Amino acid sequence: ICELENASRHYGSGPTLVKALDDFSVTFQPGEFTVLSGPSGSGKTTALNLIGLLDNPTSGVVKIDGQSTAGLSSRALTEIRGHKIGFIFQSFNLVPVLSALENVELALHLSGLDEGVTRELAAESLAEVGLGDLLDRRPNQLSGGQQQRVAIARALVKKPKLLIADEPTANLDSKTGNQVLDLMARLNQEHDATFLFSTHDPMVMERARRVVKILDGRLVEDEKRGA
Amino acid sequence: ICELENASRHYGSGPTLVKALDDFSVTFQPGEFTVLSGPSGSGKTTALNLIGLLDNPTSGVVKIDGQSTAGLSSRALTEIRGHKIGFIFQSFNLVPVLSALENVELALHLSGLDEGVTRELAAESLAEVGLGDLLDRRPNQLSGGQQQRVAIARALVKKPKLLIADEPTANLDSKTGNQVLDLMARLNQEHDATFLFSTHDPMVMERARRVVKILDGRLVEDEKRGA
Ligand SMILES: Nc1ncnc2c1ncn2[C@@H]1O[C@H](COP(=O)(O)OP(=O)(O)OP(=O)(O)O)[C@@H](O)[C@H]1O
Ligand SMILES: Nc1ncnc2c1ncn2[C@@H]1O[C@H](COP(=O)(O)OP(=O)(O)OP(=O)(O)O)[C@@H](O)[C@H]1O
Ligand SMILES: [Mg+2]
Ligand SMILES: [Mg+2]
Repeated sequence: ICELENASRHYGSGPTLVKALDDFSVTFQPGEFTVLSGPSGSGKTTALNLIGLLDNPTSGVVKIDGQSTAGLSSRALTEIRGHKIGFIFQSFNLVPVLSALENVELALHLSGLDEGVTRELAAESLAEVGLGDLLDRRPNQLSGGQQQRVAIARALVKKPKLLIADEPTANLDSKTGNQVLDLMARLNQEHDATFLFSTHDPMVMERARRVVKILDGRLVEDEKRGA
Repeated sequence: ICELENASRHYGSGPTLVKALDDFSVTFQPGEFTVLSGPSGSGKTTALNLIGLLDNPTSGVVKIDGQSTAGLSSRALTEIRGHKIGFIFQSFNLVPVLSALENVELALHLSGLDEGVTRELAAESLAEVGLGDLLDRRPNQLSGGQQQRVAIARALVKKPKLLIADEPTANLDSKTGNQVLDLMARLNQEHDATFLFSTHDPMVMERARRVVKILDGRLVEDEKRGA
């Protein structure tokens, strides 16, 4: 469903050159439940941003459903993201002036669904992450973990084929984190959605069926495991 | 060294009343290494913000070094914070237009020290959290865990008597997280600094000598342990 082919992401040049991602090649199949693991600063967010079409590689190719995204217009990329990809950001990226409900509804604005329907789907998605009573709160009226869960609900509400989650349980206690992982496991099984997480959390690690390890921007290990 | 006496923090009123903290009383002694633990949304950030003088209680009293802070001017509170308290925010709160080095130096601007000295202390503090090569990067040129470590370096550089850390390892891998905890343990022992963490991380929990549990804004347990 998605693939990085010799993808690199460089910043600066000459003496200040930083290879955030370095000649990275990996392929993900539909239905996978994969963790991208590596130390702080190793390139996880960079890799996920490329796969999620939020950023462009300096060299190499990103493919979604076998189709290369090189040279696509930013409108075309937005279209693919809107329909196929759900993204949970490491720093949430909620809209400060919108309520939790409106933030989640935003994800459905390209869906062509009627407003009454999107409102209901958004409310349901928030209830599933335990925020059913907090629909009207704005982000600055929510705790860190509550904001993280709004970001999660927003990504899951459109039942995307590819769900990319950048440290989705960092601000959650283990009970809440497990509830979120159960939700994702269900979506993975019922909809054959592909899940790609970066994490430092052992609880997420142990649910992974495949672990891809990154160090200094490079792929160092790729291991399938029996779940 | 600090104390909450029947402290409450309410938002809204009537039907929308939220008791983020509810009649919370706790005393911390110099040299403690204490974890505040509780589910997402239970009131940890709220409690830490009151103890760190970043917020005012709706009712009840906050005391620092036995002195009540009720009715102190915002200038007086800033003075106490500047000299006695180091705070690591759950969402880092770095200044976007300043480099990592400048962000850390900011914490020393009330110290009366010479600029050459503060520059050196800041560089040292960043080296201790593994960021010695990244002094000139701005926050948006750093990974999530690197930003978290700048926030940590900034809080530690002034060797405060009271260090308050809101989920300081949330974005760190276990090796980096342990390095940070070792640093804090050293400061705790060498300077008799009081450490108060909120965390969901079992690695931080197990180093705690005292665990205070919070649920729905209320104190539910307070347990000393042998380290
Ligand atoms: N401005 C506000 N208006 C209304 N409720 C608020 C406001 N700010 C915080 N709250 C509520 O107060 C409660 C405590 O929030 P707090 O941020 O202290 O939780 P926390 O324990 O730090 O959670 P987490 O582990 O998710 O960071 C939460 O239920 C939150 O929704
Ligand atoms: N704009 C930039 N300019 C220079 N270097 C950058 C920039 N953005 C990121 N980097 C560097 O790229 C590397 C990879 O960053 P990335 O955010 O992908 O790490 P990460 O694995 O997600 O780390 P964490 O676990 O801390 O979130 C880091 O060393 C970071 O400092
Ligand atoms: Mg990251
Ligand atoms: Mg919090």
